[in-house]
Amino acid sequence: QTHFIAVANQKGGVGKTTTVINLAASLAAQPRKVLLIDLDPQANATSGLGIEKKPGASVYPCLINGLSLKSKIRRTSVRNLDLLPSEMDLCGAEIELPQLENHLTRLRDLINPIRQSGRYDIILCDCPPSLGILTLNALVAADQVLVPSQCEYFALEGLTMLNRLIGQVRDGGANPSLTTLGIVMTMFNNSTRLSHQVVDEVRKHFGSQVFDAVIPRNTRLAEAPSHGKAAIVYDPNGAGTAAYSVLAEEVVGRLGLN
Amino acid sequence: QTHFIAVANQKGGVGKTTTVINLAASLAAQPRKVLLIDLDPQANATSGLGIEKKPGASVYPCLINGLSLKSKIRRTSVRNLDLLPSEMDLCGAEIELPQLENHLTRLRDLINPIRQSGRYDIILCDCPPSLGILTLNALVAADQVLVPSQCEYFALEGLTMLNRLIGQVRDGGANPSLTTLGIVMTMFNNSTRLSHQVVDEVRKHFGSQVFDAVIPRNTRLAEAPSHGKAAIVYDPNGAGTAAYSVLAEEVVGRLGLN
Ligand SMILES: Nc1ncnc2c1ncn2[C@@H]1O[C@H](COP(=O)(O)OP(=O)(O)OP(=O)(O)O)[C@@H](O)[C@H]1O
Ligand SMILES: Nc1ncnc2c1ncn2[C@@H]1O[C@H](COP(=O)(O)OP(=O)(O)OP(=O)(O)O)[C@@H](O)[C@H]1O
Ligand SMILES: [Mg+2]
Ligand SMILES: [Mg+2]
Repeated sequence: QTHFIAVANQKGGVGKTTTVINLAASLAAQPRKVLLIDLDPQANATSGLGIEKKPGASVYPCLINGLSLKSKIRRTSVRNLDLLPSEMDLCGAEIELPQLENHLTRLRDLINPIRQSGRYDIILCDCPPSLGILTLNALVAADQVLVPSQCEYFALEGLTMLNRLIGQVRDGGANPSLTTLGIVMTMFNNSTRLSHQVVDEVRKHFGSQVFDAVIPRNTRLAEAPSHGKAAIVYDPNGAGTAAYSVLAEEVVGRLGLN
Repeated sequence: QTHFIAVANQKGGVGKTTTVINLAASLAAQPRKVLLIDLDPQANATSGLGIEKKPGASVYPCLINGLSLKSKIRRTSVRNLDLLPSEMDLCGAEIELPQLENHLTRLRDLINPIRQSGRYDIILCDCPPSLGILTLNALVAADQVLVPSQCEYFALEGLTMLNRLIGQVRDGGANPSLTTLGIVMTMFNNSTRLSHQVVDEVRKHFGSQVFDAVIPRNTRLAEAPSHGKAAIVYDPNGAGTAAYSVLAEEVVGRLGLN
């Protein structure tokens, strides 16, 4: 069975891409077979893994014309981790997709053959910072949603909005089995009162949905993408890498994988 | 004459809202008469100024039905600073607006009467982290674009994409006089090599477009919104507040205001 996890939050800069790359790399090291889908036109997950952004190489032509995704899958430098890259064309999807038939289920239908092939244990999908058509496609295709959230005030405000949308996708029938896998607190700064206040507030509201693992603010995590590497490769003994390995263990536990 | 400045960057979490709130408050203190438009469905600028998010209170009904914006304008606790608030309904605009006539010029046409009234010296518009229909409306209505950018690798990548879009809006005829007012580097951390590298890289590529003023990473800037206050009120003598006052001086200089 393949688990499809959408990593989403419409609040910008909360650590979606950093979480997707480093969680994927940690899961691949367990080892699990992982596919990372970059559904953000910014293509940060693509460049963060050292893959060149090439026009035509993204899922865009598949979403619009129904072409198979298989030919777009790339190997990365991380063993057991493949990538469906993104590039600029994907920008066009936000305007063009809504005008097509079945515009909400296109990604789901494209992914189904890959799911059935059993080639991957886990699919992780990086979403753009919006609740537009690309994020909606990911929520309809996904089994679960993983929500990274910064330990800051503005990020706190956005969680209710996202939870409401997840409920609408589930209860509205577009994806009746969609659940929230959990909320992971990121960029935690132990020396600021704000970080502690926000984490307490999120745990108060969302209880056990919040992962125990908390990702610290750690410069090496921000440096790694400029070298095209996951932190597990760039800074194998760092605090950021360790936190993502702990998160990977917790994710596997919540998915019921051995 | 009223200057309309769109504060935009599709990269998430780069400090757009923090810049809009604190630049607006610094300009209002000069004093200038300032209108802040919150065009982001997350409504962070609205809550960051202590204004309640009420359904129906945003520009959304005006964009869709052509109602006058005048009735939506709210006073804030900052003298000389008014706000056009946002709320959840604005989410609907991303899907509904593209299906309407003149969907790119709706904000421009709504703003024109306010511009002509001469009531404000400067209009600042906070944009969501995407290049969707709301940001496009702001770019078509604006005279200039102010681009906040974090001192981090992923933010660097997004600048070229945004520059290309600004060029398309100008050269494609939607807004022939649109120019970039400047790029302001935010969340600069003096003790990391990454911050210095990114600032050097941006100055190398974009030269004099980059403001001299650099906004430091400063916790008080992140705390202020949870009190519904601009930093100039919450932390009047802080480094963040000082940096935004310097930026306000530079903005006024570039606009050619006395
Ligand atoms: N734990 C961390 N410690 C330090 N820096 C981090 C951490 N996590 C992410 N960053 C940095 O913070 C910035 C925002 O993170 P990232 O780009 O992953 O967020 P995002 O949610 O994917 O953004 P967007 O909304 O634009 O897609 C990046 O420059 C990233 O390198
Ligand atoms: N100079 C700064 N120092 C410290 N924290 C900052 C600074 N500027 C912004 N922040 C914090 O960083 C986070 C991101 O900033 P902000 O929300 O203003 O960015 P944004 O670009 O408007 O995000 P979005 O893309 O979601 O609209 C917020 O929690 C904010 O409080
Ligand atoms: Mg991202
Ligand atoms: Mg914002």
